[in-house]
Amino acid sequence: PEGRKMHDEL
Amino acid sequence: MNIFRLAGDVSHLVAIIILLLKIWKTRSCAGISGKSQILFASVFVTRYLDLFTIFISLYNSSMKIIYISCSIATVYLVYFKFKATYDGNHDTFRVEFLVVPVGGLSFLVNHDFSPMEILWTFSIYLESVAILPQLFMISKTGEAETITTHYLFFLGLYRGLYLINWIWRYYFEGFFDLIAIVAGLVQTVLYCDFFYLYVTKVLKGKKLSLPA
Repeated sequence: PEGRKMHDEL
Repeated sequence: MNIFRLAGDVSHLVAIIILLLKIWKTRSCAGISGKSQILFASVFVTRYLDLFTIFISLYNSSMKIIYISCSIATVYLVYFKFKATYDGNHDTFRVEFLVVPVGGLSFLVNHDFSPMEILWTFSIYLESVAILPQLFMISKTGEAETITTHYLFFLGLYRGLYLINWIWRYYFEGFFDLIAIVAGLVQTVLYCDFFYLYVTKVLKGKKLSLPA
């Protein structure tokens, strides 16, 4: 869930 | 990070650099929609606010900084340094017709109702339509310089590659971000008509001109 909100793309 | 994502980022960078170099070398921004460039700069600024809050990788942060600086530099060249060459009479797309609905939608459909997340969503939606003033300008003048079409090609290619990246990530990582995917699809579709002209005309050595 935490990773869900992290936008790792540009 | 997969090869499609990397290739997408690189073609995005190539597009931005092509545009900057074209303006710089010809000392002119004729045929370039300043409005689209302002929209793209807004896209980067609102999306990359997380530069200050989270660290993903050196690659991620440096690319973000490069994209933001280049897009702001482009806006500066169009509206200040080479303003005399800016074709404002043909750059008449009403930007408020994009920004207002996109702003409203980002409040309604987002992953999380927080300022940062709403701004991120706004940037994703805005990016998908930010090229419209440029395409509108080309349809109005009926032609585009070949170098401008290369810029558009790489910009469209970037989104196309991101779509493949998302299919990849869905299969191999179980990752998907519906907001990004839907907006990315819309964005790619907007380039389809242009891609057709690019392949049938520009790649065959002809100038891109539309039938009157």
